[in-house]
Amino acid sequence: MILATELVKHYRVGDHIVEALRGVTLTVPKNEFLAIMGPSGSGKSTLMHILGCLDHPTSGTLHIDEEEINITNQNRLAELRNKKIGFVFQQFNLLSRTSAINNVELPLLYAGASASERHKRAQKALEMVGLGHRTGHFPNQLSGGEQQRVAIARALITDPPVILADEPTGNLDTKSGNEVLAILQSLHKRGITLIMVTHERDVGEHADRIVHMLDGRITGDEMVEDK
Amino acid sequence: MILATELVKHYRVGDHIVEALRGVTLTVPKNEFLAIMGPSGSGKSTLMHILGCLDHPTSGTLHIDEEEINITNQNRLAELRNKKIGFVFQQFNLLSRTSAINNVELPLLYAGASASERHKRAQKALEMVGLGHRTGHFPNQLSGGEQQRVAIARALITDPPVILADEPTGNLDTKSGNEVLAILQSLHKRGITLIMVTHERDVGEHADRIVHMLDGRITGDEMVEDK
Ligand SMILES: Nc1ncnc2c1ncn2[C@@H]1O[C@H](COP(=O)(O)OP(=O)(O)OP(=O)(O)O)[C@@H](O)[C@H]1O
Ligand SMILES: Nc1ncnc2c1ncn2[C@@H]1O[C@H](COP(=O)(O)OP(=O)(O)OP(=O)(O)O)[C@@H](O)[C@H]1O
Ligand SMILES: [Mg+2]
Ligand SMILES: [Mg+2]
Repeated sequence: MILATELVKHYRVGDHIVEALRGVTLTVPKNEFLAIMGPSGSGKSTLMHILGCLDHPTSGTLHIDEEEINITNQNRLAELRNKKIGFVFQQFNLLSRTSAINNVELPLLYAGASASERHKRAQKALEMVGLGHRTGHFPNQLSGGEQQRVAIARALITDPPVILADEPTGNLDTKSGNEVLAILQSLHKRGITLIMVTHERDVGEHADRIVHMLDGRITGDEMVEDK
Repeated sequence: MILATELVKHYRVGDHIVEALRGVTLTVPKNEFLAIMGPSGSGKSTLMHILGCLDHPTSGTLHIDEEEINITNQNRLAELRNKKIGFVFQQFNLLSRTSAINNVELPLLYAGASASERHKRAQKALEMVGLGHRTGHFPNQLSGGEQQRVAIARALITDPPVILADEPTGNLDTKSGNEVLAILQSLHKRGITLIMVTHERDVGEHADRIVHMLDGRITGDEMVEDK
C-alpha cells in the first residue's frame, strides 16, 4: 500500500517558483487499480515520479508498505525502484543506443538473471506487446506507438508488485491501446497495484477508482461504478 | 494541392528490410482537412515525413502545387519546409537547450523577421495554446502536454498554407485537446490545407475526409458525413 501525505513539489525557474504539487494526500490500497486524470500541467507526472521514488518532494512524506521513503538512503531507493516498481514513462525514456530487446532486459540485470534467461524473458515480453518482429530495432527505428510498447514491456519485465503507467496508451491506436489495457488488467487480476495516468475517460473507467487533479491538488476522488 | 504517387519506403535494419510504405497514392486538394488513421506501425508518420519534405521515398513521386519534389534540390526542399509547411512531430522534436519561446521563434529566423517581431509573434502563439506563463521554461521543465503545445505553436508561427500534424492531441487532456483542435479548425476555415494523424475517432470525425492505413498501404478512404 502506498501512503502519500501532504506532498508539495516546487520547481525553481529563473526567479519564480512553479508549485507543481500543493499538498497532495493519497492512499492507494494494495491491489487497487487507480486512474489519475486531469488537465495538462496539473501535476500528474510530478506526482507519479514521487510515488515511483524517482524524485523527492519539497515537503511531505511517502510510505510504501509502511516503510517511510527517505531520500537520503539512495541504495534503498534504487532497490525499491528495481524490485518493487515498474514505471512506464510518458515519453518512454528508452536508451537510444540500445536495441528494443536490450532496453527491455535492462531491469533484469539488477535481478541477477543469467544472460540467456534475460534474453528469453525480454523476447516474451516484446511478443506480448506485439513487437516480437522488432526486437533488434533501435528506438529511432521504431514508430511512436512501438516505442511506447517497448517502454511498457520494460516496466513489466521484473514482475513488479506495483506498476505506475504515465499515459501508456497516449500514442496507441484503439486496438493496440486495448491490448495494452488487457495486459495491465490481467496483471491487476493477479494482484498488482496499478496506478495509471490517462486523459481518456473510457480508459479511466476500467479502473476501480479515479482521482482528479487540478493545479497541483486532488480535486476529486470517485469509485468507478458498474464494472 | 498535394499529389503522392506510388510512394514506397524501405528501411534496412541489419539484414532485413522493413517495407514501411508499399505503394501509397494520395491526392489532397487545397484546403482539405484530411485525417489519417491506422494501427501503430502502419506507416502514418513515415508518410507524413515524406509529404512534409522531411524524408524521401525509396520510389514514387511527390508533387506539391504541381511542382515535382526532387530530393537532389536540397535548397528548394528547405525553402518549402520553411515557407509552405508547418510540421507538428509525434514526439515534438523540441531543441532541449532552448526555451519554449525560442523554440517557437525558430522558423521565423528563415522568414527574416526582426528579433522583436519574432519575440512578439512567438509570445502570441504560446498564449494561444495556453502557455503564456511558460515561455521561459526549457523542454525538460515542461509537462508532456505542454511540450506538445509548444511544438504546435512552433508549427503555426509562420502562417504556413499546409499544416501536417502527427498525433497533435496524443498527450493532451480532453479540454486542451479540444482547444488545439479549435485552433486548427479556425486555420482550416481561413484556407489552410490540414493533414492530421490521429488515433482518436472523435478527433478524426472533425475532418472532411478520413484515410485508413494498414501495413504500409491505404486501405480505406471515406468522406466524413454530417459535420
Ligand atoms: N528509421 C527506421 N528504421 C527501420 N524501421 C523503421 C524506421 N522508422 C519506422 N520504422 C518501421 O516502419 C513502420 C512504420 O513506422 P511509422 O512510424 O510510419 O508508423 P506509425 O503508423 O506512425 O505508427 P504509430 O501509430 O505507432 O506512431 C514501423 O513498423 C516501424 O518499426
Ligand atoms: N523540471 C521542471 N521545472 C520547472 N517546472 C516544471 C518541471 N517539470 C514540470 N514543471 C511544471 O510543473 C507543472 C506540472 O507538470 P507535470 O509534468 O506534473 O504535469 P502533467 O499533469 O503530467 O501534465 P501533462 O498532462 O501535460 O503531461 C507543469 O505546469 C510544468 O510546467
Ligand atoms: Mg504528464
Ligand atoms: Mg507515428
